[in-house]
Amino acid sequence: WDLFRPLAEAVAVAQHHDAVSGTAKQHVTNDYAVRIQRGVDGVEGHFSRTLNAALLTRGSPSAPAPPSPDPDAVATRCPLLNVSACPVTESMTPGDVVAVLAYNPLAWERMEHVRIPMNAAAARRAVVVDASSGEFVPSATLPAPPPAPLAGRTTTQLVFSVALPPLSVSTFFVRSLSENEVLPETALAEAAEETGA
Amino acid sequence: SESDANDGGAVSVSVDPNDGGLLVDFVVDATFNLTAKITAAFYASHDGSDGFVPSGAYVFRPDSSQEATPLRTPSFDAAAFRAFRSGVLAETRVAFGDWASVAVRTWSKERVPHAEVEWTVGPIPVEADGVGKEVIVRYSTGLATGGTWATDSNGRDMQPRRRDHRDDWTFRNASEEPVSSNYYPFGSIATLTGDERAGFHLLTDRSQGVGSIRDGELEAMVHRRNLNDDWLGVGEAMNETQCGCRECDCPGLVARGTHLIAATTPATGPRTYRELQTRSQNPTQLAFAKVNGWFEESIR
Repeated sequence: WDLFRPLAEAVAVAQHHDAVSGTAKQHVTNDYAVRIQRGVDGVEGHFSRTLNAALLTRGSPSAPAPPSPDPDAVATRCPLLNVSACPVTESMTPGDVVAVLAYNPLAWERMEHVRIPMNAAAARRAVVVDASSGEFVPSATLPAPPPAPLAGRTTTQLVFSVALPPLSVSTFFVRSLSENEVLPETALAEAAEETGA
Repeated sequence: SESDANDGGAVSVSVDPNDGGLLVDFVVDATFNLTAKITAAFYASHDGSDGFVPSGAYVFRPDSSQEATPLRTPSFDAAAFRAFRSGVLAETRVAFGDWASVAVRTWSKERVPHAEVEWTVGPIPVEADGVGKEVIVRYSTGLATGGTWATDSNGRDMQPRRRDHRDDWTFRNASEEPVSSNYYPFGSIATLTGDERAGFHLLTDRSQGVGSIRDGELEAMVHRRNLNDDWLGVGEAMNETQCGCRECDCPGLVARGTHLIAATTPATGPRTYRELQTRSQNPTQLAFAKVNGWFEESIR
């Protein structure tokens, strides 16, 4: 309960009709938002630790003990995906692999369309998406949508569609190929054609 | 751009060469295609100079004495468009002037034929003309709706709406507030009814106001910036800026959201918009982790 208390209290405060409907002075509205975000950040940390515990314990009991955890290998959400911001995927360099964990909260299968920002260097050479089964997932890259990204930020989006089973976490791997890696053309992310037609 | 791998039929996006309008074409059935034109416009916010309440935080009161002003003069300007096509996704982007844009996406592997309309609006300029603005995205379909549509505001049942009408009192002053008196809240779905050829469905990712001010059209108010307090308690205009201070003239807020649009026969409408509603209101949660080397093997 202590973990969730900040969020619970922030949401309780936000039950006021001014918070629900936005009928308050801007600084008051901003204050509601700050409180809720602080609560979300607290739960976020717990969410990541839980996911990592799941990540690191999966694998056979006989597997060798993991090396000291790579600080980057922490599963995190990217709340600003809708504005093409996701530090984990934007910092990919050729040779990196990012696991994408997708939790489907519905009790039936759904088709999810994923759009994740990548920096041009990682996307330029070649990108591959595959499921945990090793099967390649058709994917494509296209320029990030406007407004123009901040200087030095991501300029490319990787898009793919996956079917997610009910009430479960599915894992996909996005790999930016390094110089000496060669894979079949069909596996690589297709560069979307800009068409004037 | 065209994505015709959808099981339920093709959804394609094109541009009207005459006026640069963005068109989304749905194959409703073998006998009927519906084309929805997407435009963006703003109503001037009423400033209360007539002694009645201005438009503000509590009150949505467009100045109905003026038509909504298009954000881009209707003309074909190739520079305003970018279209991308791939085996996964077809995306067409349109700039409506220099402070609003729309990206329309159709996904190839999609069971329920629909289009995603990602709208981005702001910062809304008010310095030059000193006029508050209520920005709308409008979908014009040409359906003969006879002034009827439906909205949901609780995610459970659809409320039939009729223009200039109220079931429980005599609606007389149609000419006074023809826009705001025909706006209703929609928490997730609005749908055009009344035409036996097809229904047009609009889904939102947040509570908004929606109205069918003209037959065959649905418009949703997606962003606003007011310059007058509406005398109902906030004590300041709904004029939010990025830095939040009142003194400087820093820019207004930028808002981005997603509408889902679909067109079906009237009979299959609920099946389609209920599925889209459930997906939209229960999004997949994504998490990311860089897993080079040992970690990748462990997770696999």
